[in-house]
Amino acid sequence: NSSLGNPTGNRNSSKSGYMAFSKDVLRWRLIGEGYSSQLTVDEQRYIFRLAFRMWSEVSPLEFVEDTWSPLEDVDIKLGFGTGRHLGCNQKFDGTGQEFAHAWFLGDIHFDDDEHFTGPSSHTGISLLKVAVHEIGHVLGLPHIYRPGSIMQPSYLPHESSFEMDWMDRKAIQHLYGGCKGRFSTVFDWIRKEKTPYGDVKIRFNTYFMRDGWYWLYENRNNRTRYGDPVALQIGWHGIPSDGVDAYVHVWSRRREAVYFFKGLQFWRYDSENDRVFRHDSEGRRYPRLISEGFPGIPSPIDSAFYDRRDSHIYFFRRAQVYAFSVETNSLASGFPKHIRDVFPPVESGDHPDGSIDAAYFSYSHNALFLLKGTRFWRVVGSRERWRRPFLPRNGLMPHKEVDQQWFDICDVHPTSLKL
Amino acid sequence: EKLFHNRDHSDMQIPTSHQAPVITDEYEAELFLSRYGFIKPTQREEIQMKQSGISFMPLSRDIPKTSHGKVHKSESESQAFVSALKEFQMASGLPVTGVFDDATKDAMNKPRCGVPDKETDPNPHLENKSLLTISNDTHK
Repeated sequence: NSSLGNPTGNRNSSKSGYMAFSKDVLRWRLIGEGYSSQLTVDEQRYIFRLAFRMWSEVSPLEFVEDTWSPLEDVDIKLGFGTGRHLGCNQKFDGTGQEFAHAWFLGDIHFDDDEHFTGPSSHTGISLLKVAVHEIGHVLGLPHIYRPGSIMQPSYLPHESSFEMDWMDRKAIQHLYGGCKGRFSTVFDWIRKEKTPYGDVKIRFNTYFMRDGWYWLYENRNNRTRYGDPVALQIGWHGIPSDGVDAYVHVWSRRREAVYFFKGLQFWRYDSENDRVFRHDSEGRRYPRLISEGFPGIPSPIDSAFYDRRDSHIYFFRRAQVYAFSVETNSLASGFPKHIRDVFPPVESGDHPDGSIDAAYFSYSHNALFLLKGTRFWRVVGSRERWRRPFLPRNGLMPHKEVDQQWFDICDVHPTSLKL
Repeated sequence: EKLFHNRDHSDMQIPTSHQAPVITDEYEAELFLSRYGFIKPTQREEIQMKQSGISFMPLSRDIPKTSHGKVHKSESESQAFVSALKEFQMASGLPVTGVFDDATKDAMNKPRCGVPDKETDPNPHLENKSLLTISNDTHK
């Protein structure tokens, strides 16, 4: 018999009545007696690693390939077979029709009489697509008859590049919850593009950073970019690969500069050439000490943002905030102050107090957000105060959960980061 | 491995024995519909399933059929077949005719996942509800 795990050992029934795993790091293995005869073993394992990663990009689950533990410790076992196979009581029917099935206990079988192909092929049956579908079953999803859903029972010829749509994401999050976690920093990166007619277009991309990883967030699609997170050094050349504390974009008529802060140091970023400056126009080398570049600012800092209204950088450290004038290159008078005094709660008691993870001005929302842990507080804007004058200047609106406004910002297991 | 001569395996010969039986008549259509949960197992089959500890009825091949694939069915079985057919047609986005027409035949022969579309589990509220499970101890 195919080794059947304990049906209830590591599962509990979720609110929707479908069973779901009760732990969030799951082990999988392509079993040795179940290799396909059509693709190399490395190709098979790569495709399965990618299929599992696609589910962890949209759910709090993480998956790790486990080729060493005893088989009973492996949660999801995958294998190929033909006809009567792998101790399974549902024999395969040969080429055509049934191409795979998933056992609720975590076994997935693929009919090796089908012509399975890799992601780059346009013929045959995409093993990646079938694997994502069958893993969906093992995680607790039934067939879903919605065009575009990866859980449709019939195989649709391989679209150029299939991804999980909004409803599939919500279906799995209905079983396992949303993706939560604190961020190192969040920012909109502004870049200038010259149109073919020579005009300069200003564009921005939104980035969420957590330790050594980052996601590009596609505001118009309400999700992160397919295939994220990726390692920092892939997209941000020269900043510390284990993450940063803060990002600041100084942007006024007379000056523009992008800075990353980490520990006692800071880097200036060359947005034109997408890498850090080695030294600035005065010949000073980077990274530089924060205490040198921003006299009066302590380090390390928790977070920071540049306020274009008053041309000040606001540095947050513990329960205090430091306003720094970029014009005079000095601390503004009367600072530091308590964060609560500069950003008072609109609703008493609902305030992050200190240790802010990120101070994020969003061009999408045209609003400033303070993020801490899995929560965020939106700062009351001047236009809003014009309509509702009783709101305090820079007041913090009651908190919300980050995963209720920015969706699908999910970790993946470090072993599948570099796919 | 399957025999081929072209470098890209495009001429891979699949022995006919490995071909899935094409669904051509109502008899096979009925097997398809019960395999994927559109036709519920009868009470008798349910007892058999419980006793043998499986929650998926291997297709009982002993349904009597006439020479051209029609199946002798009682009135209630005919109704069950037609309503199951309509359910499948609706789920597959086909015109809901209740007739085993070409579009339905084509859809049934398309590559698909082997997990039933409908709970085949006689009692969906079982603690270890599952799509396909062998429970060794029969008292469950």
